[in-house]
Amino acid sequence: EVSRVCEDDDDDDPENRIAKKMLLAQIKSNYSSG
Amino acid sequence: KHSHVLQAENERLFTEFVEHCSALTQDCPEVLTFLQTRHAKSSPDFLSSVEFRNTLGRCLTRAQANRSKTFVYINELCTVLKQHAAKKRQILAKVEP
Repeated sequence: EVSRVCEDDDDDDPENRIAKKMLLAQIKSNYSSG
Repeated sequence: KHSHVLQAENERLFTEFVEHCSALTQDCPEVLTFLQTRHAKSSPDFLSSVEFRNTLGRCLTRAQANRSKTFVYINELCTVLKQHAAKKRQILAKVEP
């Protein structure tokens, strides 16, 4: 399961924060469907 | 022979990219696992292509220069690898005449 620690995003760069959320969403999606 | 050279170079670049990012993604190691899964599922043709080498080289250079955008480049690579997933290419090949 995706770590909940990752949900607490403290990145300063907005673009990086969005990319991180997108990646975590994909991982969650794959985990749910797999 | 040329494709083997490209494949080896791309593997070296990909390993270097993962190693660079691993130190910066310690709070989310599953992100790199996800990237490596995408890489493993990609078309062998793409993995030994000039296009992939250029993408990898660009992402690695930028990731090294902009440590605050690590996830941006990981996400970019994941997107590219997804577009060249082996399964997807096989399905397209069957559909196309």
